[in-house]
Amino acid sequence: STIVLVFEAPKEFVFDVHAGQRVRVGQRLGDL
Amino acid sequence: LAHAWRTTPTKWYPLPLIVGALLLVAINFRKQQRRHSKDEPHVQLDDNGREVIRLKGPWSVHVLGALPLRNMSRLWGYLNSLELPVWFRPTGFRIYAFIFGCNLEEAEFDDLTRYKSLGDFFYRRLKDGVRPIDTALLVSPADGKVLHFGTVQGMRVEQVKGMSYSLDALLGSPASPSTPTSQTISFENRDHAIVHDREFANVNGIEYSLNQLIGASSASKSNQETPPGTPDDSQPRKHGEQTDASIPHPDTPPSLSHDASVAASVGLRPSLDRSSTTSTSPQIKPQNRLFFAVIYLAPGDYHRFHSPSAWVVEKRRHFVGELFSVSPYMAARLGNLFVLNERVALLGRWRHGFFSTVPVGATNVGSILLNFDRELRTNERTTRGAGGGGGGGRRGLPPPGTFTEAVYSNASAVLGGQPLKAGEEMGGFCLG
Repeated sequence: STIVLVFEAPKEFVFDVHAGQRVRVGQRLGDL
Repeated sequence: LAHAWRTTPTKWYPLPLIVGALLLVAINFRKQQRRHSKDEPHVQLDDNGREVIRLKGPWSVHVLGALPLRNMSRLWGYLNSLELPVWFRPTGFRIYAFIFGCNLEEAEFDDLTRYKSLGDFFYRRLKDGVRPIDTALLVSPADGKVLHFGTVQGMRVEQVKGMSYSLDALLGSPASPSTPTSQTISFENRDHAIVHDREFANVNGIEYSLNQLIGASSASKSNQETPPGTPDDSQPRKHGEQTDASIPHPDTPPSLSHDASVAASVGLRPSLDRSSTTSTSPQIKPQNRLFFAVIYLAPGDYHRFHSPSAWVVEKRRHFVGELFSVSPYMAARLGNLFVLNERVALLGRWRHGFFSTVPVGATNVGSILLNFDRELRTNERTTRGAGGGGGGGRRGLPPPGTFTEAVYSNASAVLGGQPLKAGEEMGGFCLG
């Protein structure tokens, strides 16, 4: 199963993860 | 052989040279074709200018497309719902945990005999506090692997490098924001309110004009005519179970403090402007961009998903579809994977505008549950919409782009949708 997030955010938004990284519920994905 | 190799003279004839030259030309032409297809993904449009969603990939995915994946998925779910003997449960679940890398120490129950079936174990909860919620703007909605992320370019979402799919097809938005939205739709059966193409469906068997449905007046209408449901989010639903709840509703009315808390987090006032999502296509502010992220849940992962931010879910769109595997292997090979598979697009807004979360089903995990929506039924046997619409292997399924929609305007009178805090459990995936 997969979850796709699509969202609007300011252009300054940056992801704090890299492709292939393991993540857990509540872990930071991105921030301004 | 050595002697022959050394002494036999080599004679060159014109024919092999010509064949070789033709081969070189063919190889070069093929290379150019591949480069071209990577630079400009082929998008076939129908007579209305909308993209035709087809199965795209090597022969192996076409073979998979010919399999009865939905039936296999339901059979898999049935088998895994069978109650296991108590003596076998600890051993069986430990073997499963060993194979798929589950951390049993995080499971809610240390006593594994409390999980009656593999399906029950698969949908296990975690102990309180084992998943702290970060204070970042966006947090992970699930345990899993980040497959891909980035910005949406030209209303297309990149599946893998060089392969993309339409955002409209994923979320069910119209091809153009200027698409007329004044059609009147009647529904014969509220449980099967399928509306084709870009139109909208709602429940209650009442005629709604689309303008009413997506406009400000729709909220009051659906509020008045909707009996509340009483969901139980702790138990996965069985196939075929029906409820009388007509419009999704939280199990208990959300408290004002909860609404106010989410409202503060979302950065909106109760009488908020819903223009960003009550239209059928996200209207992006000039200073903003559309971002996307894809998280893959492996079979051993915790399979409930949580809210990735503080936001308000205004509507859900259920797309009945195929149930291909969504593993990274398939995602890299099967084009349109996420718009072919069965999925539930939850659309709403957060402090920066449009926000959506789309759980996508897979062969082994075809059932998607929402804690605040008992009406939702996924991976059901379907005979409607036969004809396929050219989807390629979509026997008996509604055409791609078809969805049923429910609005959550009655979930919170304050926010006009289902408010969720960051990290709040939303639902999950069940086997089959």
